[in-house]
Amino acid sequence: STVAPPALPPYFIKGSIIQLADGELKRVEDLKTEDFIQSAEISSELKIDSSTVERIEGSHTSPNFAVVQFSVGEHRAQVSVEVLVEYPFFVFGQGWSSCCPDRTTQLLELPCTKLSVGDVCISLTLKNLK
Amino acid sequence: VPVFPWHSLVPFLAPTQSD
Repeated sequence: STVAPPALPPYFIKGSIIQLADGELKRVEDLKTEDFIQSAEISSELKIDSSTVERIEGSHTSPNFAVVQFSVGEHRAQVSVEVLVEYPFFVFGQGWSSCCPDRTTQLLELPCTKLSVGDVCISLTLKNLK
Repeated sequence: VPVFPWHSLVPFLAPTQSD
């Protein structure tokens, strides 16, 4: 039996308008590492963590999915996420990357490189609230 | 035209506190 893959969020489609924390508007394909860093600095609740890709493997449930294992933050906590193979992550200093960049470009028109073990992705955690 | 907040594009990876 075939199951229709879930739709990707609309904001990854090329041309989508993204609002940074200072109010500036940019297209998703024009975002730079600094945009995320500066937005997180302004944010009172969110902070950026470095998440290093430790492993990428196919999902057991569907060929449309991959399981990406990250080492998150200075404590290197292990976090695994199951995502569509075309789901883009933002790699520090590099830009959008996915497990299957051809599919990302085909479906979203978002310029994308191949996500690889050792890549350092931008992720978010909560700032310590007191 | 919809406008999306920057943080919706970033995965929220919250490590569980082990200490």
